[in-house]
Amino acid sequence: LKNSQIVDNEIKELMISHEKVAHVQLNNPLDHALLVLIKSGYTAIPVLDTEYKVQGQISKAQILDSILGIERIEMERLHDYKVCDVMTTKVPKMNKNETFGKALMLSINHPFVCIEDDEQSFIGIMTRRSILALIHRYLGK
Amino acid sequence: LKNSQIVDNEIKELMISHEKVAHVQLNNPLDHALLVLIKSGYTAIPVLDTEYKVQGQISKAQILDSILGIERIEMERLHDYKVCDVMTTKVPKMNKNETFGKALMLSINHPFVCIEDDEQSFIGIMTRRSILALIHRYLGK
Ligand SMILES: Nc1ncnc2c1ncn2[C@@H]1O[C@@H]2COP(=O)(O)O[C@H]3[C@@H](O)[C@H](n4cnc5c(N)ncnc54)O[C@@H]3COP(=O)(O)O[C@H]2[C@H]1O
Ligand SMILES: Nc1ncnc2c1ncn2[C@@H]1O[C@@H]2COP(=O)(O)O[C@H]3[C@@H](O)[C@H](n4cnc5c(N)ncnc54)O[C@@H]3COP(=O)(O)O[C@H]2[C@H]1O
Repeated sequence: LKNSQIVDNEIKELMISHEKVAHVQLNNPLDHALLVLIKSGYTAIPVLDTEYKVQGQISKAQILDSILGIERIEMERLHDYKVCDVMTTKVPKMNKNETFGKALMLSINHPFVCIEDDEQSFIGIMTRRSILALIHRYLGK
Repeated sequence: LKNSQIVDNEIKELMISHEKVAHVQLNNPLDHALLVLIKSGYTAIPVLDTEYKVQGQISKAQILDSILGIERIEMERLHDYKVCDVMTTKVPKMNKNETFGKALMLSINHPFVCIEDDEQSFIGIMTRRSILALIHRYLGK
């Protein structure tokens, strides 16, 4: 099985389109971000700016670590911080026309990869689940 | 590329051996479990019983959801509950002699798979990362 046999337009088919991706904005307060994360049920989600470009990702762990006091989690401090204060800027991104092989390589160390169009606008995410499901389908042949 | 070409003894080489897997016990109080999860940095970890058999898995989200009050997270209630009260019993398990194809299939819907020996004792976990890294190596040939 060679990379070229995995049809590359599958990326757009495999991708979770941006309307279905839970995300937050750079300047959202952390209480809003934690609520989005808890309600969505996801560990980490993309952070976008006002031009819908990917700026990073934020996880529940990052939010809770930022308000972990000695005796307890100081929830009331959540409103004092913003997403941009605790997020990680290192989030894998690729263009929608790149290869499946690149998505596979990026997914080794990241649970999801952000997909951008030619203007770097966010159009969706590729998850490890969708990559593994595609490989399982191909290996089965 | 056929399943059989991926040498099956790779599972034991790819596996994270049990001494390196963060885990908790069925009867541990939730404050201990949350501490292990925060310190390990992992989203979810296996739950073992006193005979070192896999009984489930527990995540930070499950612990926090169990003590989420109206106004705040009620940390002081953590000591009142045990791991077995909030964990999920549905955790993918397989025997160490099964095929890579089975590990791949289970990893589609689960970030890790528990590996057992012939007495069902826990010997390690296979992670999506190690499966994707192996596939990337094979596809590159
Ligand atoms: N509501 C649900 N229903 C069924 N299964 C669920 C689920 N939530 C999580 N899972 C399962 O758990 C895996 C890890 O999810 P996690 O939230 O840690 O990590 C996720 C999350 O951080 C992110 N993600 C996935 N879908 C997302 C979405 N619609 N919006 C925002 N982030 C998403 O991508 C990571 C990898 O996702 P992936 O699907 O490969 O892998 C998922 C999936 O197999
Ligand atoms: N300390 C660290 N250093 C570098 N990268 C890190 C890391 N912690 C997490 N990651 C990265 O984030 C992915 C998701 O981790 P998560 O904790 O949500 O989900 C993890 C965690 O729930 C569990 N896991 C992995 N290693 C573990 C261990 N040694 N003990 C207990 N559970 C483990 O298996 C899931 C999938 O792990 P996987 O390696 O495929 O995928 C990991 C890995 O690519």
